[in-house]
Amino acid sequence: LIELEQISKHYQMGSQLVKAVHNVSLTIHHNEYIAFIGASGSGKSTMMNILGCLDSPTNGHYRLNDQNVATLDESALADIRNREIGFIFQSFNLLPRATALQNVMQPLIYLGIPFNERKNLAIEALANVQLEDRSDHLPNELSGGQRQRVAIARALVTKPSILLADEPTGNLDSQTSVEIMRLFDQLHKDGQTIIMVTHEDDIASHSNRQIKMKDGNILRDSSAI
Amino acid sequence: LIELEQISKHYQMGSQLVKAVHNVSLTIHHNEYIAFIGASGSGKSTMMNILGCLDSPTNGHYRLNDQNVATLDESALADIRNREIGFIFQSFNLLPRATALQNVMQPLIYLGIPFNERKNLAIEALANVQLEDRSDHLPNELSGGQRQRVAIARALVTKPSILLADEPTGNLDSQTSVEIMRLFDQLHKDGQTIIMVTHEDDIASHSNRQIKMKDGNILRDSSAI
Ligand SMILES: Nc1ncnc2c1ncn2[C@@H]1O[C@H](COP(=O)(O)OP(=O)(O)OP(=O)(O)O)[C@@H](O)[C@H]1O
Ligand SMILES: Nc1ncnc2c1ncn2[C@@H]1O[C@H](COP(=O)(O)OP(=O)(O)OP(=O)(O)O)[C@@H](O)[C@H]1O
Ligand SMILES: [Mg+2]
Ligand SMILES: [Mg+2]
Repeated sequence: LIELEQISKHYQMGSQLVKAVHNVSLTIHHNEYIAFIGASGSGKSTMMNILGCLDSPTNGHYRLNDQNVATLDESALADIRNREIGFIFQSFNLLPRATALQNVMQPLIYLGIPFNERKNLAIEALANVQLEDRSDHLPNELSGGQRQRVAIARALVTKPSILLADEPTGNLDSQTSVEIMRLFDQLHKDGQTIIMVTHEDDIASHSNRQIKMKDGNILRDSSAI
Repeated sequence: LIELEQISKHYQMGSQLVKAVHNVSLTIHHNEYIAFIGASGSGKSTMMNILGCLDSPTNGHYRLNDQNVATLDESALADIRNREIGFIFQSFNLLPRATALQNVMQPLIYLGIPFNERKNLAIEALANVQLEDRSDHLPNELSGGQRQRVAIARALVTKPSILLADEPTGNLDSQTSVEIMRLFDQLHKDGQTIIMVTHEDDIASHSNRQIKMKDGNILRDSSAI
């Protein structure tokens, strides 16, 4: 499904070169359930942005479904991001002037789904994260964990074949986290691929493969074959 | 130090009244080390905003150091917020066009501290959260956990007598969290008052009093006297 070959992401900061990710090679198959773990600043979100086609590497090759992502034009990339991938951002990235419901309906517009069906799918997605009674709130009228759940609902509403979840439970209490992981486990049972970043061992234990990062490199991979 | 009497915070959403906090009464003494726990949406951040004089209650009375906060004018409030309180926001609230160093220097301006001393104090605060080599990065050039640590350093740089920390380790791995809690514990040893919100039991266990919230109310208080 996914092949990363000698992937690097570097930032030039004045005279200093920051190697956010450096020479990472990795293979990910369909229906894997992967957790990236590692210290703050070790490169996990950078990896997720590359995997999600939101950022291009400085060096190396990324093949997704046997296509070299670097050779795809913007409309082919938009297609992948909108049709195949669901992305939960570490800082949520909700539209500030749209309600919870509008935020969750948004990814369905690209798929050409008519208004009433978009609304029904979004209501169902919000109910799955226990937020049906907050659908008319703007993001700044929601608690931190509620915003996180809107971001989760938005990523799940398209039933994506690849879910990328960056710290999906960082602002959630343990009971709410249990409910969210139940959704992820179900998606995985349905055949989808899940790649998440987490710093919590309980959450990582839902995965069947843990990849630990350190200083932009892979330190160890529990299922390196 | 702090007395809350029948505090409520309500929001009118069309025809519906959202009771974020409802009829909460509470006494907090000097040098207490308190953890607010509870489900997502239970009112913890709302409580913190009221305690930090960032938001005024719909009903009830808040006495801080024997002063009724509602009777204070804006300059007296600014004085309290800047001189007495350090606030770590659940969503960090960093200045987006200022570097990590500038963000941490900022609270010292109000205290009339000259530039060179502000810079030295801020460098020391960033070193205490292991970010001295990121001082020139803007917030969008930092990882999630690095932004959280800049927010922590900014709150601690004034050595506040009351630290309000809303989910201070939500984006941090366990090792980094240990280092942050060491800073909090030291501040508490130095005689300061610490009030934090957390959904992680390991973090809550550093406190000597846990207050659990549910639906805007206090469900239980481990040191209710
Ligand atoms: N400006 C607002 N308008 C309407 N409702 C609001 C507003 N701010 C907060 N609320 C509601 O008040 C309730 C309490 O919010 P609060 O942010 O205090 O929760 P919390 O305990 O901090 O949750 P979390 O653990 O998810 O951060 C939530 O249900 C939220 O939807
Ligand atoms: N735009 C940028 N410019 C410069 N450096 C950057 C930029 N974005 C990220 N970095 C650096 O790259 C490193 C990796 O960042 P990344 O966000 O991937 O870390 P992370 O593992 O997700 O951390 P966290 O657990 O704190 O979220 C960090 O040290 C960060 O400072
Ligand atoms: Mg990250
Ligand atoms: Mg909160």
